Amino acid sequence: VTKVENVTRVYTVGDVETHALRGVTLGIQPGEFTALVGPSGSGKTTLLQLMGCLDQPTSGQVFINGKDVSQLNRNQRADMRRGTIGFIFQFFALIPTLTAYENIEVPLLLNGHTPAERRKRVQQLIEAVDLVERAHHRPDQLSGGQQQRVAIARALASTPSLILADEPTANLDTENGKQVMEIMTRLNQETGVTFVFATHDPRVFTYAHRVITLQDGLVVENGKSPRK
Amino acid sequence: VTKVENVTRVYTVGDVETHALRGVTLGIQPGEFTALVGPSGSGKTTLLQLMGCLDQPTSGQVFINGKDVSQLNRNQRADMRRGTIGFIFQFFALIPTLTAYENIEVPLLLNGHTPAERRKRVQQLIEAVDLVERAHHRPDQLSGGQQQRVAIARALASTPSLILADEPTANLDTENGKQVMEIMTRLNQETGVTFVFATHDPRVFTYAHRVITLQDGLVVENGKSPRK
Ligand SMILES: Nc1ncnc2c1ncn2[C@@H]1O[C@H](COP(=O)(O)OP(=O)(O)OP(=O)(O)O)[C@@H](O)[C@H]1O
Ligand SMILES: Nc1ncnc2c1ncn2[C@@H]1O[C@H](COP(=O)(O)OP(=O)(O)OP(=O)(O)O)[C@@H](O)[C@H]1O
Ligand SMILES: [Mg+2]
Ligand SMILES: [Mg+2]
Repeated sequence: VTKVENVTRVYTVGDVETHALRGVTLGIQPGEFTALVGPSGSGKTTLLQLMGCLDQPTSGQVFINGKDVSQLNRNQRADMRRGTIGFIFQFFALIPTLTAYENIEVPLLLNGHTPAERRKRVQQLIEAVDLVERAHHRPDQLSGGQQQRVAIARALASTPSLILADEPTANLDTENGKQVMEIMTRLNQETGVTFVFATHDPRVFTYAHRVITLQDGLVVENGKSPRK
Repeated sequence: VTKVENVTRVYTVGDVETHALRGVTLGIQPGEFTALVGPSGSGKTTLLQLMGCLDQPTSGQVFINGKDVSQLNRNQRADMRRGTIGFIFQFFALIPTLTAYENIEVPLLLNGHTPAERRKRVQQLIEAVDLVERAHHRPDQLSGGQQQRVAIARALASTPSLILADEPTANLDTENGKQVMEIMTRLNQETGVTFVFATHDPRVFTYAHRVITLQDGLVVENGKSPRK
């Protein structure tokens, strides 16, 4: 469902070059539930952004559902992602002027649902992430973990076929972290949505079927987790 | 070193009132190494901000080193904190236009050190948090964990007598998380700096001498951790 072939990503700022990815080749199959782990700065966020068509590789190719997306421009990439890929950012990227409810609803507004369908779906998600009492608050009126749960609900809203989650549990307590992993596990098992998580949280990789390890911009382990 | 007496904090937005703290009384003694835990939304960030004089209680009193600070205005509170209290925010609050090095240096600029003293101290901190290669990058050129380490180094820079850390390890891998907890433990043991951490990370409370548990804005456990 997403494949990268020999991708590199070099960030150049002034005359400083950072080789965030140094040649990564990976395929993610439909239905996977995969954790991407590795030290801070190893390139996890960078790789997720390439896999999710949010960024372009410096060299190498990226394929989404078999289509080469490496050379699409920004607008073409946005069209590619819409409805197909859901992203949970490491630091949420919520719209500050919208409430939790409205933030979660945004992906549904782009997809031609009726207001009744949207309301039903948003309320279902609000309950799933345990935010019923905070639904009409804006991000700056929410705690760190509450904001993170809004971002998670939003990524799930239009049930995309691929969800890329960057540190989804970093600000969550054990209860919510577990709840979120179980929502995602159930979605994966019942509907086959593909999940790739970048995480430092050992509680998260115990749910993963496969664990990929990055170090210094290279894949050092591409294996199966002991779970499967 | 910091004491709160029957503090409440109510956030009022339009006609919605949120009782984030409902009457908390706690004393933190000099030299403590204390974890503040509790579910998402239980009031940890709010309590840390009151203890650190970054916010005012709705009712009740806050004392810093015996002095009642509950009714100080914003400027007076800033003077109170300077040099005395170091804060690690849940989402870093780094200055985006400054490099990692410059961000870490900021507290030292306010304290009358010579340039040579500042350089020595900043370099020591940069090495301690393992950011030597990223010292001259700005926050938007750093990974999540790297930004968090800049914030940690900055809070330690002028060796304040009290450090309040909100989720200091949320974006750190095991290695860096451990390194940071050991830096803080050593500082506490060698120089008596007082630490209060709000955290969901089980790895963090194993270092704590005392664990305070919040739930729905109230302290439900004020105990010692099994470690001591
Ligand atoms: N500025 C604000 N305006 C309105 N409500 C707020 C504001 N800041 C926090 N709250 C609310 O106050 C309650 C406590 O928030 P707080 O941030 O202290 O929780 P927390 O324990 O730090 O949670 P987390 O573990 O998710 O970071 C939450 O219900 C939150 O939504
Ligand atoms: N916009 C940017 N400009 C320059 N360098 C960058 C940029 N974004 C990331 N980097 C650098 O690229 C490397 C990889 O960063 P990335 O964010 O992918 O790491 P990560 O594995 O997600 O780390 P963490 O676990 O700390 O979130 C790091 O050294 C980082 O400093
Ligand atoms: Mg990252
Ligand atoms: Mg918080």
